Amino acid sequence: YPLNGASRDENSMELVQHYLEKYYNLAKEVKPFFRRKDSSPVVKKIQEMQKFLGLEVTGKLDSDTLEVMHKPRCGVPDVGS
Amino acid sequence: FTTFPGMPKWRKTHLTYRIVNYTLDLPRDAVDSAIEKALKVWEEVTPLTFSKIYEGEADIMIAFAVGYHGDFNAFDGPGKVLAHAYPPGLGLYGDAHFDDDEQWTKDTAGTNLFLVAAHELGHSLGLSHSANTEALMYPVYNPFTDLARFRLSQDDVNGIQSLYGPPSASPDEPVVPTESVPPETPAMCDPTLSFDAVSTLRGEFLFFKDRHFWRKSLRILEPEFHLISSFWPSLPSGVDAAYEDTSKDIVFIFKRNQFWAIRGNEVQAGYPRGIQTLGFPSTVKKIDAAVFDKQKKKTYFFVEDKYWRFDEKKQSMDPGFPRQIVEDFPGVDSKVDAVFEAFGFFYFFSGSSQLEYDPNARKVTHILKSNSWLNC
Repeated sequence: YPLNGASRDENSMELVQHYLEKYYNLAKEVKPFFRRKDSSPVVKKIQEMQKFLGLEVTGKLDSDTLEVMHKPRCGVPDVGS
Repeated sequence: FTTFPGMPKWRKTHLTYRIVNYTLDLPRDAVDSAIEKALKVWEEVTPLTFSKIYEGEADIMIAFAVGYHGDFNAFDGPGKVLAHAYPPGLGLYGDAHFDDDEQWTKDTAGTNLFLVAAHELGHSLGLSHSANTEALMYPVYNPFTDLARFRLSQDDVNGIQSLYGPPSASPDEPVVPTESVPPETPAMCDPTLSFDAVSTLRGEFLFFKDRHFWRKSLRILEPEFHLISSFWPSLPSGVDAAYEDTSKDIVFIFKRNQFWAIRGNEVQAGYPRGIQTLGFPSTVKKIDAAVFDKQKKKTYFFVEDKYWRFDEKKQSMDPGFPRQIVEDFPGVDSKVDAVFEAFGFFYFFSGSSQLEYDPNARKVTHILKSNSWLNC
């Protein structure tokens, strides 16, 4: 079985990618960068999400941010059409 | 708050909605009232009014679905996405979909349907999400919302009023209302409660007040509370009088010098008509109350301290009227707000009091509170 850390990390990366694509208009072509959380488009999108949701804008996937992203919500995007 | 790109909004203030299907998590009437309550949240701060239709295409189609449900926006099982809705427009636009993989509840033990519906209907009216964590339009569901004291945040009100403006008096009401505008929905058990009009309807009792009415069945303890417009969209609010002609299965509703005929949910074609068509002189500007006497097939119309008698068979006013109310209804000596007939008695409503009148004994047999029928 993969180490817990790795699978959890993998899961949260998928969650973040899906969340940013669905709610923050993260363009799908950014995919190659996604493996590196520190790629600037992704960081910018994480910061945009944290700002909108009233979280501390760190650009990092801290536990507060992940916690809010796991919460039930409306399916309508937060930005864009 | 934010609106959708291009700021789509409805170009009319009276909208229709239809609940296309129901979740099995709740009784149907609980779903009906959750949706009605959610619409009322927006109705109270805008000029918008809503009426429910039961078939065909409504402006706002409300549906429960799981997984893929035909709009390229599949639901995702329990949790995560609870529901979504589309901004104002034709077809799919304006519609609201609820994920039936959630456990919909009246409280917050599961996902509260009223709360999510109020949010989604905000989208159906043109609001997008708000970054204000206190706002109803904040995207993340808050299970700790105090439902008993739920109110829109100022951010929500600012947002919806940026699209539709504040509530306006309806065109046929004076800009500065002559009577005090009710601060909020009337309290059913307020001991000072008075009614605009009362009527029977197919064995039930309707108590009209401002924009709403209570519907009381003798078989069910608790009365229902509805917007008049949710049953009869073309009827005005603040009606003056109402009576049921049981021989025709029609309820006649009066406001100022006009009257409407309704059969069940349907307003009959050819109405409103002028009250002068019933034979009233032009000096009569409005009716205070009306009641149909099914024994005699006559209808009594009460106007200030006098009353007229209308022969429903001949369809004309009886000669020798108007007469003084108190002469023919001893003990009924104050202005009549409303009246209906039940169990062989006439119930006259005047302010917060109700007189039970026995037409055979020709006397008042009981004095009650006006809201005594509402199980207070």
